[in-house]
Amino acid sequence: PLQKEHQIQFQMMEAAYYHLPTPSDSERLKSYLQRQPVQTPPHYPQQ
Amino acid sequence: IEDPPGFAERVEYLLKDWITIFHTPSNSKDMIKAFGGFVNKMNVYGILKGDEPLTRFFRHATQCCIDLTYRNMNDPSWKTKIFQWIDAYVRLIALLVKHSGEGGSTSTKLNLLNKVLGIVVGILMHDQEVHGTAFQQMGYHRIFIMLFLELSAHDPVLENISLSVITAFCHTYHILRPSLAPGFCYSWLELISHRVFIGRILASIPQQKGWSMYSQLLIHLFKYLAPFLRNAELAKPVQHLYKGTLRVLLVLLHDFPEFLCDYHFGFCDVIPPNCIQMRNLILSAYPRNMRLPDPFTPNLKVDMLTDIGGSPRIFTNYAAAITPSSFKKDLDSYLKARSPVTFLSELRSNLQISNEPGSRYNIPLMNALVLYVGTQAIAHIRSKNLGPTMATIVHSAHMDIFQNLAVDLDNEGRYLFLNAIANQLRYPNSHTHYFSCAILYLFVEANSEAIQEQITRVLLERLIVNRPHPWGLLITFIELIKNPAYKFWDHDFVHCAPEIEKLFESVANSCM
Amino acid sequence: MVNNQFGMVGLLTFIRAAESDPNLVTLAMGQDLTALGLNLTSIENLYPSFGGPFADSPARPQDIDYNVPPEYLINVSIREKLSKVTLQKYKDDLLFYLFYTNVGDLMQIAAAAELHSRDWRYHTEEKVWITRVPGMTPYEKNGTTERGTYYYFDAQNWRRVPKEFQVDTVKFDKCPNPSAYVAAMSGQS
Repeated sequence: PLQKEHQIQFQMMEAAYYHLPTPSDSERLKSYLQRQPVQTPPHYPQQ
Repeated sequence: IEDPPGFAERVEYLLKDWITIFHTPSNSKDMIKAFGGFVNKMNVYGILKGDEPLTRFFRHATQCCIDLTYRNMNDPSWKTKIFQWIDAYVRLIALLVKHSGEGGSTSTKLNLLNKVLGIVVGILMHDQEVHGTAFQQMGYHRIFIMLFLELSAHDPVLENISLSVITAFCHTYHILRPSLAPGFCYSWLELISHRVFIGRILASIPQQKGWSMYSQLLIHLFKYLAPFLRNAELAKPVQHLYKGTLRVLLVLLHDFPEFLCDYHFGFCDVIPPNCIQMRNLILSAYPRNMRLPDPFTPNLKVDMLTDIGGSPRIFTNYAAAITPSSFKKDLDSYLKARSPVTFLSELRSNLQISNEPGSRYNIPLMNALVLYVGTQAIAHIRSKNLGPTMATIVHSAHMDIFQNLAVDLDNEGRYLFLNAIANQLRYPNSHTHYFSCAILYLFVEANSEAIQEQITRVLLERLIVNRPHPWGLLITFIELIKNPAYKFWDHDFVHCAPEIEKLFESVANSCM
Repeated sequence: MVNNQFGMVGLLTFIRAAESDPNLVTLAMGQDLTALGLNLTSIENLYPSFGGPFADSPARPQDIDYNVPPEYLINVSIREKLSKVTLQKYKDDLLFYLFYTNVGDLMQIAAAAELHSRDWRYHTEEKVWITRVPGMTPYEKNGTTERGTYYYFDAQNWRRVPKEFQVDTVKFDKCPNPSAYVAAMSGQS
């Protein structure tokens, strides 16, 4: 059986398990600077 | 002491001002100029007038970032906004660290970095207490990883303080170890295993100066996992962290096997005995410049291998783990002169710490004792210009101790004792050689079948798990089942169930 | 035999339990470590592209910050002096790259125009580039509908793939005119 201290740790870990970090949380945001911004046709890829 | 009136508002204004500056495209080309202007503004607001206002500034600014995270946690689109806010704040910290103090002097920079890290840690620990299971790790995760990436950029000023930066972050992650910040444990594993962090601490820092710090972080992780891994069934949150740990160990096994070789002893001290595959993974590491002969090679002459005489590096002070000092003194005295004879009969009581089944023994002491006696034995054999063989390891004080432990301990104690020996069956080196001979000698000289059964159990349970399997384990088991001197197949426990018999035969067939 | 969990019977009990309850497998039998998304046979080190302990696959190139040599970075003071890009010189592969990565930028239009001039056509509904296979048997025509084998550009796997299509040529994008876009933008500004 888990000791009291480990039960508390488990509760905290279990709570954290439901909002896990995603790999992108550790990546820089890719800021993309257009060189010559234009309004491209909507059917072209926009991102 | 309370903040001066209006201080928090001033901090929030400055923070928002900086974030606007940071995200203005025209500034992105020449951030240093923009930063210089902002520092002047900080000065005008009295932030840089001394240690205290600066500390208050970082505490409030960090708290602003964290509050923003909590306010917008559930809106996924807000994640980018939160990160834009935090990344700007982190850039400010990094620029302040990099440009503080005179160009060459590093202490000002590092004091500032440690101050900021300490403030973030303090807020995190307090937040974890306040929010409990509603604690959110994301904001802190972002601050730590982005600050580390900023301070790991290729830059002459930062290169000059890279070891101190890594040390500061290791110290931070040591304070935030999972047993103290369990709500942060998943982020913590992400942070210590981030590719840039691993690259810096294990590869870039010269003379492997980061290895010891990193081994401490992994030991924190194993210690945290241990109570949850003792049960056969893993709860989902535990399984997730365990699986993440396996991935990290696989990367280390593949890229830094020497690191696992050097620190295996400390790791195996804290990994629960039933965590067989994870332990095998660590014990399977071998130096990259070594070629392992196929264990199934017919008539493999282990004592003829070039590497078999090498002494493996062990960066754990296992001798110091043999306590109390009176016990160590008696041990050394017995090893030297086989006296006091009472030493053997008192061995078990020194190793037993409770009568609670499943935790009767001091495992680290058992592991240290076995390794210490074994290394003393190897040195003793070497002093006669011999190497460990079935002939040279017998009739010695060292083997007295091992045989006494095999006979005198109960099933649990003997299982742990044999595990301590099996943990030394790794790649070709003098420890593997000695302990392989030792466990086989204990098998052939056993005065009860229970000893032989438990030796078989300890070896077999390490072989039936998925790969990898340590080389030393394989050659020992192959010798046991192939060499008729051990009469292995005559024992009832070999035929106690069809599955067991099939397992032995499959290993035996692989050998043939 | 040893009649507790420290002998062969103890192990056998565990093996049998693990067969019936897969949840027990994690520790007893371990797991297939080659199935954790790491290329363990890689000659290269794994850590530079390690996606993290909870990622099932390595980090993709676009996730990783490579330290680009400073001469690759275009300093604001010289960006106008750079020689113009001549798309005609580039292979289709690079034109597709410029099209898909320069979203919202004149470059996307210019790359589309060059692809169009090489008989690629952008399908405005399927949002995919397709072109006829040179020398392929005549295409069945029925008014504005055509049927036959075309190449399409698979941007996920970044390759040209032959495929049977029935297309309504009305849905093909007209050839974009980059200068018109510049005029429109300067008009607006």
